[in-house]
Amino acid sequence: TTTRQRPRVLLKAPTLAEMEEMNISEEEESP
Amino acid sequence: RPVNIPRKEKDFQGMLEYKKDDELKLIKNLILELKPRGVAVNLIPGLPAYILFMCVRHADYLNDDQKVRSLLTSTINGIKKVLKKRSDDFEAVSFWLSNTCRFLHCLKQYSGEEGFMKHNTPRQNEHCLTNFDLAEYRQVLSDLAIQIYQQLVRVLENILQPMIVSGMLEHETIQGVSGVKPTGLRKRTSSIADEGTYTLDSIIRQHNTFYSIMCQHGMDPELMKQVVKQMFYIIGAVTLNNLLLRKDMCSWSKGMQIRYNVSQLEEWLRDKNLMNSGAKETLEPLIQAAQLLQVKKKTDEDAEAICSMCNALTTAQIVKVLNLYTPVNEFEERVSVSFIRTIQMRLRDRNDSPQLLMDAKHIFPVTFPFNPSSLALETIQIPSSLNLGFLTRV
Repeated sequence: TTTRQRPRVLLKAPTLAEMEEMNISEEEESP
Repeated sequence: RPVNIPRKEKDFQGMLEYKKDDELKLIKNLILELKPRGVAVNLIPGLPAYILFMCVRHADYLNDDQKVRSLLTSTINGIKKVLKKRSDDFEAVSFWLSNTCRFLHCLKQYSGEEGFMKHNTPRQNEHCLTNFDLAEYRQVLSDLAIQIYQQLVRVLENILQPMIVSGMLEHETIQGVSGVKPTGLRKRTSSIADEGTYTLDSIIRQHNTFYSIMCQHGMDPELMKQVVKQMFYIIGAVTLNNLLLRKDMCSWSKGMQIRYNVSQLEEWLRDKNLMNSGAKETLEPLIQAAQLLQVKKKTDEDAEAICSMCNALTTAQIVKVLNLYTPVNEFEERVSVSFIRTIQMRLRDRNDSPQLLMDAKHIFPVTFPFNPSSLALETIQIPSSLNLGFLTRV
């Protein structure tokens, strides 16, 4: 087993619902 | 002219390099426009998930958090989009449920967290993510998988729904038990009526179709068990609910037919090695209702036997079946009012719900047990049919 050399950076994620909202606004913006 | 020098697999690190500008093309070709029935049928199960994960690995290797975030968001939104478009297509939903779970398993297997690395080969351990912890994205993917699972259940429910009453209750496969002699005339009439009606065979055939599609997509065996359990629950609930509403379904011979049908469904489970899925147990209320149609219903001893036998039925359901029970020949008789009172008295301490009908729309909570893969990422090749020539094996 390899040990981690350094701590990884936690990537904050939006929730599924938030992601959907982002997606909708992107779609709305596009012509 | 550039010469292609084939590299040995050991030279690859199990990553796929892509340009940021090609992300849209990746999602379009691999998710939005991929046809599970056409191209995907010959792919190794879970290939789209492995490809996406190998792209994530490369973005992680570059330490480019924006690229990782963007790919994960586009992937999730792409899957949602394709499932919105093909919302009632069992194959598409099963395909993306399997791939979403595989992607989730990859994010765990290569997360670098020891709990998920127990079954990894040393080479697989070298392929763990180096820069980013994607635990929050795993949660989002798990939520997405739950949504897709629920969609899959609704799709299979819509397909099965028209078959259930006809196949489980109305259609008679056991000749001569209905009390109506199969005379020539009767036979001719029923054979005409049979055309276009669903039988138990239709239900079994549909089960086989669902099962082979899920196998083809490499769905996790534990997940497949949950789908089958849910499928059996729907069949049991819809059948029982109709029996509870139809006098013509409450006879000794219907009890016999139902028990035969249930035994065939059980046989199917045995054949597919799914007896430990909990599917059979969901049929218990229906099995007991069928038994109730067949047992003697006269003496105090009969009442006692019924009360201890029917522990998966509510008092309301037991009483309803007894009230509806209809003799179809001279050897049977109606259940007396006093017998039904005796049953009610005996069951009054049960305090069970007054509910008559089962909730046929109920969905059991789903889980996605971690299922690491032995596949070596560095050996994965991308078929040209996927139109992903812009990805470079690294």
